[in-house]
Amino acid sequence: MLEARLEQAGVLKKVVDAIRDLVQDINFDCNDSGIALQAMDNSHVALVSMLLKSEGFSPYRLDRNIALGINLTSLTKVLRCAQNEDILTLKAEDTPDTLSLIFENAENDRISEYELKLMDIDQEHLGIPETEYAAAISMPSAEFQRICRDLIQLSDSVTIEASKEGVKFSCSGDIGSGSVTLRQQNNVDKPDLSTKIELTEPVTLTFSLKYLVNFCKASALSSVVTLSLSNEVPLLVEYAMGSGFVRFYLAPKIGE
Amino acid sequence: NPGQGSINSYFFKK
Repeated sequence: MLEARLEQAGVLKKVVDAIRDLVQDINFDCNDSGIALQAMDNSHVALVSMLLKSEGFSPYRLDRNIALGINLTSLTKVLRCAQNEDILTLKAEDTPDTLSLIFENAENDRISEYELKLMDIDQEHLGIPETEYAAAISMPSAEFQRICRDLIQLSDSVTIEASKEGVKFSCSGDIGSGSVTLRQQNNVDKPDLSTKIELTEPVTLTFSLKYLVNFCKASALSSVVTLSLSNEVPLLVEYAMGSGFVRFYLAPKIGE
Repeated sequence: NPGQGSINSYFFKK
């Protein structure tokens, strides 16, 4: 049996909003670490990996590992019935046909109970090799979102160039070209607004902007995003939460 | 999707 109580339903709502345009039918894999998800998009260009750590739930009770096969459009409909500040409890049996979602307001005078039908989803899990990235850039997630939205107006793809001087996002399309360069800077008063670049060697890679714009839907989860790059491996875009993360991996464009 | 790599070719099947 699973019983997992989350202080704020808004956390799960934001996670689902962040990934539901990329992946549709997913398994929530529940084990001792927490509730995890790994799924590729239909075209197998991007992969999303999510973990809500068991420490983030109180209580988190699980008798045996279970996979909850969920259609995210359906889950979104049920989660719309919760207020962001509601306490959310997820409950499921050991071989579940349904997932129970219970929403309680903070005053504890309203309890809503929903049952979501589960699906059998046969999903392959990919092993993600441990990677020492050549460059790791942390920056405000809103800034990254703005850059992606701006550049997609000119082109389908963006070249990300990380060097000691900074990180340059550049694109070129039918109407012209554009670039945004961010220099490393440390905002002492507001650390979340800092741009930090950890670099072992310069990297230049090109990615599809359509996917990056999609990843940016996770900006509500964290004010900071980390981009990790190495030549010839997928880009890692990570949004860290208090007790968990949403990570997106994007295969680079090749032969450009 | 010309020139677009696939994620399967980087990560291994479990």
